[in-house]
Amino acid sequence: APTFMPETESTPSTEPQVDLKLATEYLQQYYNLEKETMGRMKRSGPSFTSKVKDMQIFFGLNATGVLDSDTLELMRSPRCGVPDVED
Amino acid sequence: YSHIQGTRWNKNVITYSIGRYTRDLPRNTVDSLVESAFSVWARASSLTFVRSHTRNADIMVEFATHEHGDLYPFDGPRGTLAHAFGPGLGVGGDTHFDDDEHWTAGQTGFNLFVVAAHEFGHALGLKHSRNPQSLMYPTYKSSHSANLLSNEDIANINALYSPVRGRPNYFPRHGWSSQNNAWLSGSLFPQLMENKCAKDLTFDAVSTVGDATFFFREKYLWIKHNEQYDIKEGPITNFMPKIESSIDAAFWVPRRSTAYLIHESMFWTVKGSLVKGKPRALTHFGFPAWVQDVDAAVHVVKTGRTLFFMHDIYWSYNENRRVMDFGYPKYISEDFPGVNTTINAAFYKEGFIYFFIGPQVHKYDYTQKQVVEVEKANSWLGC
Repeated sequence: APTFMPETESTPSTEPQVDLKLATEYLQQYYNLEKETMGRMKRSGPSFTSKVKDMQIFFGLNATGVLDSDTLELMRSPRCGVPDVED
Repeated sequence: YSHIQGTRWNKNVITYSIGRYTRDLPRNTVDSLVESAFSVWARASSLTFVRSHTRNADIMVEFATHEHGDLYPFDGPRGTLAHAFGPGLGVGGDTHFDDDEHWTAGQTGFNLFVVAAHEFGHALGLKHSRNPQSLMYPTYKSSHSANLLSNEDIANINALYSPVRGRPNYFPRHGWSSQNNAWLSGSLFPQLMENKCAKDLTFDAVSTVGDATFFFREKYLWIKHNEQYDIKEGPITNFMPKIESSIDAAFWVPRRSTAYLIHESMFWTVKGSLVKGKPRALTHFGFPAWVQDVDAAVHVVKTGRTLFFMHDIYWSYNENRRVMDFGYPKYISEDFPGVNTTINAAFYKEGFIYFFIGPQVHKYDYTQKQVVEVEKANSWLGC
């Protein structure tokens, strides 16, 4: 009988949002990204992009500032909770 | 602690205590894995770690989930595995593990030994490294080379904690090379060894080899033939050129007329007086990967078992079936009443195990399960 797979259906439509939330929390915890008081974090905001670059440089990835698949995969890796940069 | 070069402890002897345990592993296994993780740094530096059972140790080790009282809540399975605070009073040095993870001593789940060694690097003042080969690399890796620490890690910890000047060193295998120990090398060495009857003489390993008894200390060797006290002595390399290191543990299996000499995570096989082939890894006996060295080893002819002692635990290896017995490691003190401290060397003869502990030898009756006599270690050299 056909099997209903809700995750498969929902992932594509929310993935950018999920990625952005993951990346934002990651950069806030490990790269001192300031928490935005109002409104949502923009992928293209100057501080967000520069923090993505910081993280890409730290891990030796292409420092594009863009949330590409390598960057997201690394953000999903289990890791130590101590920040990578001075607090 | 000090802020002069980033935070570090202002002392070389640091205490730790384990508060809340995980249910993923037996308590004594958690104890041993944590101790081994500290030993990684002790071996590479002049630091010493002492276990305490109070809550005011320098480094408190805890397993906790989500919000656990330090403003840095954990996040459930995966994600953040653990964190540690740099040296300091109060929460300084404290190390927390996310108990929503599955903690193991092997390849599955998250290996507690590996993660703990990383976090203790932070507790000592180290930061994350960009070098994927470094233990201080931020993301978890389940497989590591036998040497957990990269050269960078070793350089960084010794940049923070310079060796303690002028402190005599009796156990250089804890990371001190004999070079910085004038009285063991250079002009004094022969003189000391000639004085083999020194009151506080201790041995690293003692074993039968053929019809003689070998006593190892540092890179020096005494050989006693049968019970005569005309003892040959000299650097180990004089007798076994292939062996250029000290020996931590040694045992003799009469049935094979073979001796096994262990140094850190490697061992040599000796037949007659010849060292056979190349050294092999301790994992040959079936140890878990986190076992990097043993304190003592002894083969008990009566049971066909070889016992390996490390800190306060021991393993039992079945020489007939060539497998490690199930249910090990176990506490030494539980199975060997009266033997409740680290063992330097062990020697089996006619139903007795002789535990060399510091300058003393505790004669243990294997059948009666009790220590029946204590004598001086140097009496074995006829002193």
